Amino acid sequence: SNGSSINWPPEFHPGVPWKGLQNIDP
Amino acid sequence: GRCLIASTLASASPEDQKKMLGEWLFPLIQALQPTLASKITGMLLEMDNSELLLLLESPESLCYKVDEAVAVLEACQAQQGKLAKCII
Repeated sequence: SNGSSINWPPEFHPGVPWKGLQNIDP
Repeated sequence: GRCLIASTLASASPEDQKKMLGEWLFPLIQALQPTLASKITGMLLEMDNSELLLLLESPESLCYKVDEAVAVLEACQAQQGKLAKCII
């Protein structure tokens, strides 16, 4: 029911800065 | 050892901590799930760092978590597939 789940999960690639935290509100 | 990992993490910013944990976890996950490693690592990085450290120490726990993540991912992709069909 949550539309934002379409792009979930964020992918991790070695050597690339991790952007996953930007999707999580503190 | 764990002390080195913990002290390295402690000196890094929260974003760098997740990146480091990802760099350490990725090859282990890749050995278990070569094609889904990027997504599974991304999923697991949403967990607490303390739990991720435990996974690094325990191959059995990591294996269990990876299996769990694959099941969640497949269920999610099945849902997305249905949604895509609805849109079409």
